[in-house]
Amino acid sequence: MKQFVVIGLGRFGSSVAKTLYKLGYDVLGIDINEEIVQSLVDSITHAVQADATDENTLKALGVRNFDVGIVSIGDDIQASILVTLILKDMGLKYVVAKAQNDLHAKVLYKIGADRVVFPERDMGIRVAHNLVASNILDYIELSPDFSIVEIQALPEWYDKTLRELQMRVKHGLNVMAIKRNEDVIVSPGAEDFIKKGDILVVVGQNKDIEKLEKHI
Amino acid sequence: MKQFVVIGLGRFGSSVAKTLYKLGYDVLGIDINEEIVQSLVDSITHAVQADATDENTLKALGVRNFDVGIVSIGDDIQASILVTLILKDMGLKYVVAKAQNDLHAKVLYKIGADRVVFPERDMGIRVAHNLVASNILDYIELSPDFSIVEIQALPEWYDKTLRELQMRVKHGLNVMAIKRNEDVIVSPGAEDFIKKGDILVVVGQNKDIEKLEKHI
Ligand SMILES: Nc1ncnc2c1ncn2[C@@H]1O[C@H](COP(=O)(O)OP(=O)(O)OP(=O)(O)O)[C@@H](O)[C@H]1O
Ligand SMILES: Nc1ncnc2c1ncn2[C@@H]1O[C@H](COP(=O)(O)OP(=O)(O)OP(=O)(O)O)[C@@H](O)[C@H]1O
Repeated sequence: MKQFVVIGLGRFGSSVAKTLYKLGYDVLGIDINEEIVQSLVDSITHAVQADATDENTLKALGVRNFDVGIVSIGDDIQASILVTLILKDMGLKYVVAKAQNDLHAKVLYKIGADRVVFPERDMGIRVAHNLVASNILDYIELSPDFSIVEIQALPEWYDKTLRELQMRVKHGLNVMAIKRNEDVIVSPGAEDFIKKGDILVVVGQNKDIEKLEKHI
Repeated sequence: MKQFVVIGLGRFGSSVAKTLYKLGYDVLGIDINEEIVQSLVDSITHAVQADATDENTLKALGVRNFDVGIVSIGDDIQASILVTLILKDMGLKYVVAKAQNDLHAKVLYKIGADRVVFPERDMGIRVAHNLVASNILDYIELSPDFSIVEIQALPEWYDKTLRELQMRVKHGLNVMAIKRNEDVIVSPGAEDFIKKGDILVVVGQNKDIEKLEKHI
């Protein structure tokens, strides 16, 4: 089973570490801040206080035996780059690193990071789309042209079937699921009704979605 | 047209502000740090240097005339709470605030925040699921039991139709779209083939997805 080492246990790093542990995987967490380490001892396999830029410390912790490394150090860009380099040098198969900006990301890729993530930036995009049309509860980019959105059913859609609403023909949107309270109706049929309070999960082109956003 | 004020232009706040502006909305950005303000003057309608906890300053900037407020101040929890309170007192219809932890979120809701977001935590969950099965490119929770995942097509699925693969019957998963290079095939039919390099966007129960994650 894959083993994960998470270096930098801030808001993002600790969320990755805890989720992996909950899914049943072994997780070693490392942070330079003793208080943060103490707060995580019961939520991951091992939590260790250490300065991850010290290569001998990482070797002593057996970090080279891990399959996947996550470097989620924020403000200290130099430390983030150095730790990523050390992990790749030690031979970890897959290293993911969090970046502060595009330049930081470029350097991380150059020194061997397998993937670079921008947690705050990506969430900012999703929240902005959500604010533009309050009926749009979530917005997930699939590709430059397509997205998935969760739309609160409009009053004019209540008690109508998908066939009557002609979502595909009129709005260019494909309804993939309907969330009704705690239930989810997956791949609804043309004769399924929309009820008040329903949330439609639709996929479509961004230009069709933006047209609907303006209309809502 | 809705007008937005974003207070705290860190990684998350600036992403929200820039995205709203790109979508064609008026955006006022406020930050206590002059350098950050300067870096955004060309990307949003107005960028102003100010301490947002000073009520008179916010009044002088006409913040009460905005429809939606976003408070994305991080480390200074007291400032985040104070600014959220001031915005609601001024009568803004909808205020979203970013929280550092559950306690902070509880206080924000108590003083009137309409929505509280945890950008780092939510992205941590998505990245963790992605790491568990490297074929899972994205993981979006729809409800406690259902999720949308993007799965890199497995070699055993190449050149087979969806009917042959029986995704629904065998894995309990509904294929909503197929990403092939820059194209997206929405609501694929039973006779559509899977090709090498395809990414399937599927919706299903978390227990079925986790079964597939272990199998990949
Ligand atoms: N050299 C290091 N070795 C180990 N941990 C480190 C090192 N440098 C920083 N850290 C830890 O990395 C964590 C994340 O860093 P920081 O708080 O700067 O980033 P952040 O982007 O604000 O984090 P987040 O948004 O995830 O909360 C902190 O808990 C910090 O103690
Ligand atoms: N009183 C205030 N008035 C206006 N801006 C403020 C105030 N206090 C803090 N800020 C600004 O809020 C922004 C975000 O705060 P901070 O960097 O502490 O949070 P963060 O959670 O690390 O941000 P992010 O993760 O979005 O980068 C900073 O740019 C900071 O200058």
